[in-house]
Amino acid sequence: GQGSSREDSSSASESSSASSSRRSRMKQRLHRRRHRSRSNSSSHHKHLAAEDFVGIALLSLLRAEMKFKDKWLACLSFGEQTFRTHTSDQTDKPVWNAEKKLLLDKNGPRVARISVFETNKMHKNTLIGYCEIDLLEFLTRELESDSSPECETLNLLDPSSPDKVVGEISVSISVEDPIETEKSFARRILSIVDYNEDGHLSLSEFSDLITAFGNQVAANKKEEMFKAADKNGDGVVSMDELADLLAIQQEKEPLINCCPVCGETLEVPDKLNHMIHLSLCFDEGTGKQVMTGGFLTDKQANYGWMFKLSEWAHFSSYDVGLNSGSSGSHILVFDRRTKRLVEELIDGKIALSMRAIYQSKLGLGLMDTGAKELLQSISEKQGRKMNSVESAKDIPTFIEFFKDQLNLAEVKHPLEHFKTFNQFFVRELKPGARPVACPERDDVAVCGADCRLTAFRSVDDSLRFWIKGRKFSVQGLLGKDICSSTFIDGTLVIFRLAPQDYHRFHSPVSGTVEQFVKVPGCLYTVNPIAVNSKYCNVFTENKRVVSIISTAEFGKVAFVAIGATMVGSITFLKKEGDHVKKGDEFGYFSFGG
Amino acid sequence: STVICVFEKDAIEIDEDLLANSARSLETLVYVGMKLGVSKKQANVGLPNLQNCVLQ
Repeated sequence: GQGSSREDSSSASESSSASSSRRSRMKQRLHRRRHRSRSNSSSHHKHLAAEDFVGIALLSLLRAEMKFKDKWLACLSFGEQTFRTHTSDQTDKPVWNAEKKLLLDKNGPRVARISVFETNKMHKNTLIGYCEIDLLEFLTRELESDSSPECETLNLLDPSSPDKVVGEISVSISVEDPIETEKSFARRILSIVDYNEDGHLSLSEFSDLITAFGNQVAANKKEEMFKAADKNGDGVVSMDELADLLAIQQEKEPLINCCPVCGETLEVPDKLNHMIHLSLCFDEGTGKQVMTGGFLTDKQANYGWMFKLSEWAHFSSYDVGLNSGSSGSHILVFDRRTKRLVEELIDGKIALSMRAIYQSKLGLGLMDTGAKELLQSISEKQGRKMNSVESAKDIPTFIEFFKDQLNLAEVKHPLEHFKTFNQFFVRELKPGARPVACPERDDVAVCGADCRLTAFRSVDDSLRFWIKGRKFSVQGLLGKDICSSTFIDGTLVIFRLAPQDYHRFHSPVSGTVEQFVKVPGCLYTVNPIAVNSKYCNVFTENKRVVSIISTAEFGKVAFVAIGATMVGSITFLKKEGDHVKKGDEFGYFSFGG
Repeated sequence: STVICVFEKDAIEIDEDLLANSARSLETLVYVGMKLGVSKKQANVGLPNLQNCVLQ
């Protein structure tokens, strides 16, 4: 327990409180803040002021009593995030015992909203009741009364008639000990960056940690900091020494500039707030919380937080207007048809999350803690959903969301033809909707998809300008059996499809299909953020199917269809031995794993 | 999702505008059927294949 006792060393009486209860330590911390505030402003506060409202609250959704039997789940919304419990058995007294840590910040949200849904596999979940808790009010009241209850029962109100009570929910709210927060934070970051698991940080592990915190200090400065942290001079930094460094250094010159998990810039010079933020992010990333979350609304809580790691997040959230406003980040694309630069918007949080995960060793370390399996499972689940008849109702919403980028006039069948969303997703186009350049000349190759394209004369060029994954190689992409020396020095063309694109791919050349080789793998996003990451090798690690087309004009052409998060299902419409003419439909991507 | 095509060394001359954008790390929005490039075999038609030339 290193950090917070140093935070205010002037108070000798506080150090004697180390053995007191969690809540009393929180009270003392709040008292300290009040005391500081008083001495600074000479004003007196009878009640907790807004600036005292800081820390981690542990909110547990314990159980509910409803008026009829069903399967129930509860969502907890706080600020911009929503978390959900598991679904209960068929009962009128669901028990969840689900706990979530919430960041209490003086400038952050105060009111938590709890929504209780009945679930039904065949229909949408239905909101039955809700209640709201003002956490500041709740915790203030708790602090003023020494014997405040841990557990509270709240009425659940009917959303269409708020005067009507439809059930009760029992919750407990407590405050986490700040000293414990700091201790567990130091322990946790040490364990993540401690690659050789010896319980200490070497200089290189220490350097990686500083970089992951967004700190651009020079190598010699890192070494200097390392020596300063290594107080006993044994050449490594222990957990205690690391905690000391975080406590002291952060006050002199901020060490932690950004969160390596969500990418958020940590601007407020408050050490504890940083640790709280990072602790919560790590909890979310490692799935250690009982409730899952990271959603913007309780509606989205049916999906996993991993959505944030993919451009397909747009897909799940097209009805909440994510990609608008100042939070959007941009991917610039040159439109060959109009000869203009166009911006593709991507939600800022998603972009930051993707950068944090895919562009850092630390983030990809998190991927190894079960997230790959989660991506696979989310994709499979989404595939089942998009193949269901119910999914067809999402088609009009999708069309509305992408109305500027979808031309329904060129779709072969009317909308009524599509019985599931996946059927619409792999829609065919009317003959002639995509004219083929120089149709009579097989020596002219054409684009194989509606996409964002990059092309490079050599693999070296592709590595210089685009693919940054350190392990990328043509042999890794194609596999040893197919790859020949002429491919290794060959020309690379990358066709990247976005969610709104026509998802059938066509043959770029005329020839004979020699073979198909299925390569199993992960379902990372293929967004440029991941492709441009030196730590992530999406093209050689993702699930893919490699086909070889033998041509008279181009020799052999390797055609690799690569699956990605959510859209991991690859179907070919040709088989080995078939002749394809350039521009012919060759296959399609659809939702699935 | 993504498709990657790998052509054998010196098999294709990719259109210059696509290469120029890519060299600026800029993706180009294209549609199925748009021209991608020309076979180098054809691009070199008219030039003698020196390997097949015989001194007489």
